[in-house]
Amino acid sequence: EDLLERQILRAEENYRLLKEQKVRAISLIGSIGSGKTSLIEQIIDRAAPCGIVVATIVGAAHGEDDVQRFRARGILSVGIDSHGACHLEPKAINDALHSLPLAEIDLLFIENVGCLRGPADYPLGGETEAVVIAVTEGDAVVHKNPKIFSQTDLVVITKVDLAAAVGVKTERIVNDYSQINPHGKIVLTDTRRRRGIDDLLRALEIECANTQ
Amino acid sequence: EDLLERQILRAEENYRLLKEQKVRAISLIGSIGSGKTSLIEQIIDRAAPCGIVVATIVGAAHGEDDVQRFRARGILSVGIDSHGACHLEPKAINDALHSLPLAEIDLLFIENVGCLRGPADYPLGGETEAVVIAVTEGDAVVHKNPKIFSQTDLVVITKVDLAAAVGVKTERIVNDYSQINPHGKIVLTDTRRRRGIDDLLRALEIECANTQ
Ligand SMILES: Nc1nc2c(ncn2[C@@H]2O[C@H](COP(=O)(O)OP(=O)(O)OP(=O)(O)O)[C@@H](O)[C@H]2O)c(=O)[nH]1
Ligand SMILES: Nc1nc2c(ncn2[C@@H]2O[C@H](COP(=O)(O)OP(=O)(O)OP(=O)(O)O)[C@@H](O)[C@H]2O)c(=O)[nH]1
Ligand SMILES: [Mg+2]
Ligand SMILES: [Mg+2]
Repeated sequence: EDLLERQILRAEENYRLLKEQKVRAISLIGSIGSGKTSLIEQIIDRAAPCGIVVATIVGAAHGEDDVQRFRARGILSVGIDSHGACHLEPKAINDALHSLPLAEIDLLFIENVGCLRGPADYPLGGETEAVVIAVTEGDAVVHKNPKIFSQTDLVVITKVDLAAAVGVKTERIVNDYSQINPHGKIVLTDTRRRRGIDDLLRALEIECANTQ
Repeated sequence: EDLLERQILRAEENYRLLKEQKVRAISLIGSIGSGKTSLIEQIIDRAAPCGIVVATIVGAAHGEDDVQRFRARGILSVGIDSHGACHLEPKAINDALHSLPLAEIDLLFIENVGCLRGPADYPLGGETEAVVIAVTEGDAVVHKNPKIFSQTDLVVITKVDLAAAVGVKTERIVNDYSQINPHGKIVLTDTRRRRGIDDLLRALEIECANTQ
């Protein structure tokens, strides 16, 4: 009880901090290998030339693999140890936030650990939340997890280039989702060929201010 | 404390029940859509003609999709509601065991919910445990989750037919695993083309007694 209250207070503190520093935070949730890091990499490639300063916080059970991938693209990245849990602690997010120069950051991505769960289960601090599912996970993911998808207003489907190879029809995923969440948005992407990234930027309301 | 002790007692009870009834139990753990159900389907296709009576217990957040897939292959299958958790409760397994005609079952598969975790985290009852990872999850899965793979003595890699399409080299996964678990076994499979299934049966020590 007391633990839950402290987590909620910490999540609210995260929210306030981001608001004060005018940082837009976007959290990506999704199973192991669903394509979260690849999506963020693609967004960085579009946003950075626009003058948008991007940073990331990444949860992982072990190591700095994704942190290093982000740093290789020239952005600040902080890793959080998930201790094998299926979610990140608001306190850990808070520590990560305090270690970043928030005044200089425009857009912060939080790559959650590799578990599929609902945004409502562990709120981290008022950011936009999107669930990432790969077509290679099969076409029944939404159907088998209605609670998660009814709570999620943005779904990103990745690896659409592999749909035929796994015998999956993306129409089924799109239909299942619109049935349980008529207001939700769904974006199809192929990060290897950089397709669907502009749709994703629009869905996330990330606009390029520079017209050079 | 008390809750953990009751869970351990329940897991021991499951173990005894399976032993008394001479049921071989195999538990498959792996992320959403990693290919667990497909592997069990392929094993059923090889084992049933040998006269091996197979049954399954399947955990899911919602619905009976996998239960129905198994029943379509003519075997008994019981579904367990995971209530959105990342593991199954020993009590739920116990109820499922009591609802099956164990005296007539030779081989019982327990398809765990779609979360990647270590076998040691939530023992269900003394069965063989294998972790299933798909190449489509990327080639860093073992590297990023060493604790899980150091505890797992059998790893099944699925969807090897898609390795090139996701830019993954299975050699890396095999090397990472043998480094952290020199005694562990790893099997490569493609369930769409039924490749690697005999290797898997051998690794699971499932033998065909009928020579017709
Ligand atoms: N064919 C194809 N492969 C993709 C696509 N997106 C990602 N991949 C591959 O999928 C694998 C996992 O991609 P990541 O971006 O690392 O996924 P992730 O969700 O960040 O993974 P974790 O952080 O380990 O949970 C890698 O091998 C990628 O190359 C895609 O659109 N098409
Ligand atoms: N190309 C290819 N696709 C596969 C293979 N194995 C499974 N699939 C596809 O992967 C998707 C998921 O397969 P499932 O067997 O349902 O996976 P699962 O782990 O039981 O999924 P959940 O129970 O929902 O977590 C389906 O679309 C399958 O057709 C494989 O070896 N190759
Ligand atoms: Mg990642
Ligand atoms: Mg399944």
